[in-house]
Amino acid sequence: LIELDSIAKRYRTGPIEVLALRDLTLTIDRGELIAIIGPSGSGKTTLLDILGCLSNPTTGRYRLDGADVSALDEEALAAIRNRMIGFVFQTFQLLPRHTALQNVALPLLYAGVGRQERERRAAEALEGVGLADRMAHHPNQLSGGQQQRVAIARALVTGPSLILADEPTGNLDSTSGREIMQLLTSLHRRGTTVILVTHNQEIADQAPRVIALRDGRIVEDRTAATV
Amino acid sequence: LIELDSIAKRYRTGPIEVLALRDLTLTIDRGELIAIIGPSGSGKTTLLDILGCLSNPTTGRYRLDGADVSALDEEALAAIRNRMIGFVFQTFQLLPRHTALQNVALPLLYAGVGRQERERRAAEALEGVGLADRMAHHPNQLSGGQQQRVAIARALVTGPSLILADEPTGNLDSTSGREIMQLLTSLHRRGTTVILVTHNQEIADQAPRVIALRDGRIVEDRTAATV
Ligand SMILES: Nc1ncnc2c1ncn2[C@@H]1O[C@H](COP(=O)(O)OP(=O)(O)OP(=O)(O)O)[C@@H](O)[C@H]1O
Ligand SMILES: Nc1ncnc2c1ncn2[C@@H]1O[C@H](COP(=O)(O)OP(=O)(O)OP(=O)(O)O)[C@@H](O)[C@H]1O
Ligand SMILES: [Mg+2]
Ligand SMILES: [Mg+2]
Repeated sequence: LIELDSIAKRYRTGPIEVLALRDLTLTIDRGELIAIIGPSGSGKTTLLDILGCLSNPTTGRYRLDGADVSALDEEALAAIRNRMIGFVFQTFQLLPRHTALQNVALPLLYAGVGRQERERRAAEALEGVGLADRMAHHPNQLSGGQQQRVAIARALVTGPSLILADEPTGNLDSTSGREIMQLLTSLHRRGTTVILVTHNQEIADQAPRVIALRDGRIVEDRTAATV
Repeated sequence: LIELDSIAKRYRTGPIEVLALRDLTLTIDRGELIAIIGPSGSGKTTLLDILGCLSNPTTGRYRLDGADVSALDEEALAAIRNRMIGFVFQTFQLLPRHTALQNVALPLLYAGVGRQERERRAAEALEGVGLADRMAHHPNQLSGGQQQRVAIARALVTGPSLILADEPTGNLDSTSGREIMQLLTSLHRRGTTVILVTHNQEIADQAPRVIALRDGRIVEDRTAATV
């Protein structure tokens, strides 16, 4: 499903220049469940953004589902993101002037789904993360962990085939974190490819494959002997 | 140092009404190190905001250092916050158009410290959280954990007597999290009162006193037998 070939990512703005990823090569098959771990600043978010077609590598090649992503224009990329990818952002990125329900329904709006069906599916996604009683709240009327769960619900609502989650349990108590993992692992069992960035060893332990980054490189790529 | 007496907090905006804290009574002595734990949505941030004079209780009384906080106007509260409190926000709340150094220097600017001294102390605070090489970056040029560490440095830069930290390690790998805890516990040993909200049991275990919230109430207030 995913082939990264000698990927590098350099950020350059004025005097600031950072080589966030260096010569990274990686293959991921359809249906895998992978945890990406590594120190703060090691390039995890940068890698996930490239996988999610949100950011272009500086050099190297990214083939997603056989297609060379760098050859695609923004419109084609947006269609791919909407059609097949669900992304949970490390900083949530909810729309402040919209309710939880409206935020979760947004990907369905882009996909052309009618209003009644959108609201039904968004409500169902919010129930799935324990927020049935917070649907009418705006983000600033939600706790940190509730905002994170809205971001998770939004990433799942279109039933994407690839879920990219950047530290989805960072603001959650262990019980809520476990509920989220149950949600993700059940989607995985039904064939969804799930890639999680996490700082939580308990979460990483549940993934059959763990990729460790350090200073923009892959330093370890371990697959559990038996799953 | 801190006396909360029958504190309640109700949020009400249009149709939304939530009783976030209910009849909460609590005493905290100068120099304590306390962890506040509890499920997502249980009222931890709401409690911390009241302790930090950022939010007024709906009913009940808050005495800080002997003074009734509800009797003070916004100017007096701002002076207290600047002079004695360092606050690490769950969502960081960095100024996007300012560098890491400028963000960390801001409390010193409010305190009337001259520019050269501000920059020296801000640089020192950033070195203390491992960000010596990121001082000129803006928040959107930093990783999630780096933004969190800038927020921590900013909370410490004035040498406050009370530190309130809302999930300070949520976006940090275990090594960086441990470094932050070493920083906070060393300040505690030198007399600073430290109150941390955390979802991380390892962090909670390092506090002599742990307060557990559920549905806006204190359900447990445990002090370790020996420290
Ligand atoms: N401005 C607001 N208007 C309405 N309800 C609010 C508002 N802010 C918070 N709430 C609600 O108050 C409750 C407590 O929120 P709080 O942010 O204190 O929780 P928390 O314990 O910090 O949770 P987390 O661990 O997820 O950060 C939540 O149920 C939340 O939905
Ligand atoms: N726009 C940018 N301009 C310059 N440098 C950047 C930019 N975005 C990120 N960086 C740098 O690139 C490096 C990798 O960032 P990234 O966000 O991928 O780290 P991360 O592994 O997700 O860290 P964390 O665990 O703290 O979230 C960091 O050192 C960061 O300072
Ligand atoms: Mg990150
Ligand atoms: Mg909170």
